[in-house]
Amino acid sequence: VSSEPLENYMDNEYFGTITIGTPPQEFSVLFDTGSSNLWVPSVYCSSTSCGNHNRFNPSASSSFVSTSQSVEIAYGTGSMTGILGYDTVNVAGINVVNQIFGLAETEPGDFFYYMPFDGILGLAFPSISSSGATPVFDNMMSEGLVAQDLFSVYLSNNGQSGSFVLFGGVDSSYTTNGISWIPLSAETYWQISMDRYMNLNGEAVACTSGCQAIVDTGTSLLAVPNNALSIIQSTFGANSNGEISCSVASTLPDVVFYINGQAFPVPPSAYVIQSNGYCTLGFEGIDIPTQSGEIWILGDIFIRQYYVIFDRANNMVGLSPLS
Amino acid sequence: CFHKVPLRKGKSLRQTLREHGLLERYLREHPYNPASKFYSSGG
Repeated sequence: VSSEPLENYMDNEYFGTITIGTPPQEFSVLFDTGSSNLWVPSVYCSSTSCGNHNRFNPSASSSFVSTSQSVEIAYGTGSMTGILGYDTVNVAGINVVNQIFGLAETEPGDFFYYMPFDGILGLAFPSISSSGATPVFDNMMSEGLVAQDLFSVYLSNNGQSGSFVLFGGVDSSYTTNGISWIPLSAETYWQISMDRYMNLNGEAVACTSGCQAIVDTGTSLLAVPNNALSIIQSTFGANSNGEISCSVASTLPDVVFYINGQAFPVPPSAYVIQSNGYCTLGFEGIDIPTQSGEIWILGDIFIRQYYVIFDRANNMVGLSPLS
Repeated sequence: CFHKVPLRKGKSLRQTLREHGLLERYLREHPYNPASKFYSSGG
């Protein structure tokens, strides 16, 4: 049984469209560099909640091949369950034949009705893929469907339009400020080694002896270890909910992530979230036990500042400043 | 020869639940844990 948790996707806002099957059935999916499986709801899920989403109908696809292997998609205290199957998946005009994916059959409760996307397309490494299912991009590479074994992500800073995932290439119009290449420290997630995190006035306040960072389009905020979160909130004068005075938000300096000897700043316009008259730091606490040290997650707040190239050929992440 | 998927920005689940007055109940029944996907994947 493979497992794909959903509850940590509650802040994600960027979705794209893929099709599965012959003739094609359309789905809105989250392109997630923090996981490796593809799954969508299926017609076997007949509840009202599933009815609000596109559901894959295997019997309507002439290219579908079933399996008896089950899949479980954890969702808070409940879970979606389903089966694995194979079919043709079309992503950005690329036809990936015999792509394995999960077909969700049951759903956990009424909340799923409001989930803004139908499924998830994981873009991390096969080593973390549930059930050993080959990720979509691995099939693209092995079948020679992409010109280069890399993909890149641009998230528009205003968040309204222009965002994209580009398969097989780098759009040079987004790299005019140069590309910093960072070697991966693990071939699991898109994981890199971070030297330190500097806050306000150039003071190293967290990750002071180095730590690990994951570049994750499936995380919205900057997720940091809880002990680091306390320090960061303290240095900003924020309360335990991360709230700060909106009157000072625009006067705050950049926070800086030092990676591979280079500085990657994030301005307050990116890391302060204004909503309903309140200002909140875009940091959240996360503790992941690991043998390789504490883990930080660089989510959409970070990615909106950099055009990110995920290079499978060289196991590197490329970051190009967008401003 | 680019293969580009445009991404659109929509309301997050949190935003929608808040608008429907369901966020508190959701968080009570499903404690938010951004680490959960990293636990389960075995990475």
